[in-house]
Amino acid sequence: LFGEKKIGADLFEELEEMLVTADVGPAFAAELIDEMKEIAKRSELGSPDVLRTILRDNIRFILKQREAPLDIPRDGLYTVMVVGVNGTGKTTTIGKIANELKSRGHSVMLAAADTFRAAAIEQLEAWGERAGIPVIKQKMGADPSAVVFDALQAARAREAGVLLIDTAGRLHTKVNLMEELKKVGRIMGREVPGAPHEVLLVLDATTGQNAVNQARMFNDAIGVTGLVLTKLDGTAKGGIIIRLAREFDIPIRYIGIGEKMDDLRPFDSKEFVDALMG
Amino acid sequence: NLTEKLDGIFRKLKSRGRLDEENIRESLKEIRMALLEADVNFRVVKDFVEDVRSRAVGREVLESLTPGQQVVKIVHDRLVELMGGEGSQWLKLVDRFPNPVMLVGLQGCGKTTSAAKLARLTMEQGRRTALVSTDVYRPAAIDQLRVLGESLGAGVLQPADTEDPVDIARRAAAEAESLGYEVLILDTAGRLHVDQAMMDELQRIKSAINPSEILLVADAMTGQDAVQVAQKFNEALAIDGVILTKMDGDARGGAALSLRAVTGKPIKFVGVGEKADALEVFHPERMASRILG
Ligand SMILES: Nc1nc2c(ncn2[C@@H]2O[C@H](COP(=O)(O)OP(=O)(O)OP(=O)(O)O)[C@@H](O)[C@H]2O)c(=O)[nH]1
Ligand SMILES: Nc1nc2c(ncn2[C@@H]2O[C@H](COP(=O)(O)OP(=O)(O)OP(=O)(O)O)[C@@H](O)[C@H]2O)c(=O)[nH]1
Ligand SMILES: [Mg+2]
Ligand SMILES: [Mg+2]
Repeated sequence: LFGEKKIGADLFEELEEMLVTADVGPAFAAELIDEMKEIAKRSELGSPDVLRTILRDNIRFILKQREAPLDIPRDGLYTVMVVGVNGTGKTTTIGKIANELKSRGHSVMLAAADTFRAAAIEQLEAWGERAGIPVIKQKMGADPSAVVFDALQAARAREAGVLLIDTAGRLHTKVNLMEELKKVGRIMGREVPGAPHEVLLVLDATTGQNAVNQARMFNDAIGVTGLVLTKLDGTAKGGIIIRLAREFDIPIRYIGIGEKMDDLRPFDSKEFVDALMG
Repeated sequence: NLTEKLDGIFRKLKSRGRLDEENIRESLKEIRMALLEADVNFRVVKDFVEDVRSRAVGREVLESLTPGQQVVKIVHDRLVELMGGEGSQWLKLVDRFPNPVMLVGLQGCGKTTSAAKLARLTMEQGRRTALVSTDVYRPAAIDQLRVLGESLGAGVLQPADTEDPVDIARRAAAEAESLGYEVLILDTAGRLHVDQAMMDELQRIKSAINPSEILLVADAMTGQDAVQVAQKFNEALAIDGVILTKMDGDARGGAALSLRAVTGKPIKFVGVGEKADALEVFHPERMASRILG
């Protein structure tokens, strides 16, 4: 009995380290470990493997509820606004999604509504060119709402099925930038009933606990309807997404696994947990 | 906040005017939690808390402080000491022109933007500065640096007829020298620390131009992974320091401690915005307070 208890302590420490270093967050990790300890006590489980499996299933269960790919109707215009803090991979992700949707028969258009950052428009145009998808743009410095307005008109005129809107990276703490985003959302809603149909928040897997603040503030400001977790091809595990899956009722649409056009996968809870726990 | 939590803990204990193993045990747990919540790496936290424990045990509580405040002070001072201290806080610029300054790091951390910010800084000091991008991978990366450079009035070098980053670097260095530039800031493509071919590319650029300074650019919101990234980049290049970007957000920035603990190299600058003037010198006391929340 004593021997089993000793294994328990080491195993729980090891599991806690695994969860914390995966960016699950210390409080949530402690909670998951406490649950494990309860189970181990009650059912007198001595096997580390059984406990690991229970933890894996627990996490998988949380994530499975957020597995929901984009479901784009085959008629009408579906608008997707892509948002997030600076450098997370929004523009690149738009290129990937646009290409994927086009290959599935949708007629896609892009809107270059990042009118602030140097060469942002050129960067999106390059992706548009690669995928053979038209990009609606204005000059750098133009009002993003004006670009989006134009893009909606163009999308309707050309009877496009999907319009993906690239926005400038912005820290969720910058009130004026969040107001700018809200304005874009309002303009869209006025022009096309129901727009934006999807607000996709792009998160970087290397981000730590700040991702929770990002999700909360973007959601409070404009209502987020989907998440993308990028850069999972690195060594960061992106465990913060488990916290987000539990604290927010927001589907996880895709993961980014590289810098090329094809480096996009629909979110799969089993694959994610396998990568997390080995 | 942390001080209030610790005061609460000490109120429940028989406070004896001296810190001991017993009465700081709960406090150390709170400190550990605070640091992990701030994204300091798990192992770095373990070592740090043990370090604080050994410093705190036996310490007298100063008359002017509560025991909680005393413990926080020990933690705060130790953080400042670890993140500050020796190590040049400025760029190592010498009289051999041009001084190549190389910026490296993961994708999207702010290298290109920081390159322009550094150029503005050195130009403010009266040093003729040129910029060059070796990022042949990211669409419009070269345009991005050129637009930023031109709005500063910095030289922007774009060696023609080559798509090889090492070649671009070598030729830009030669051109910068012949044109009399004192500083040449090299922007590199974002890359994964585990992409061996891309890390080799950085080593070849380094050998080709012999930089005066190699700076790792890292995002302040980086989580536990900061340790792996820092280790690999430092092993490959022997970095001279770090630029911690996006500090104008609300990330606690625990990565700062992890980066320093793993590489032993100083954080030299922090990015505090998207514009060219948004670069500040690193202040360890401010960082310590921020990490502790
Ligand atoms: N390794 C890896 N890199 C990625 C991934 N997604 C994007 N990137 C890279 O991350 C960097 C930033 O990507 P962008 O698409 O410019 O990011 P952004 O969010 O649009 O940036 P801003 O508009 O400046 O806020 C680029 O170097 C991309 O190639 C991914 O899944 N894996
Ligand atoms: N708020 C804020 N944004 C920043 C800061 N530094 C950079 N950025 C933004 O972060 C995003 C990425 O910056 P880049 O300079 O393109 O990053 P990078 O490291 O060169 O990206 P890659 O070349 O793709 O690896 C841009 O939107 C920048 O404006 C900063 O200190 N604060
Ligand atoms: Mg972008
Ligand atoms: Mg760049």
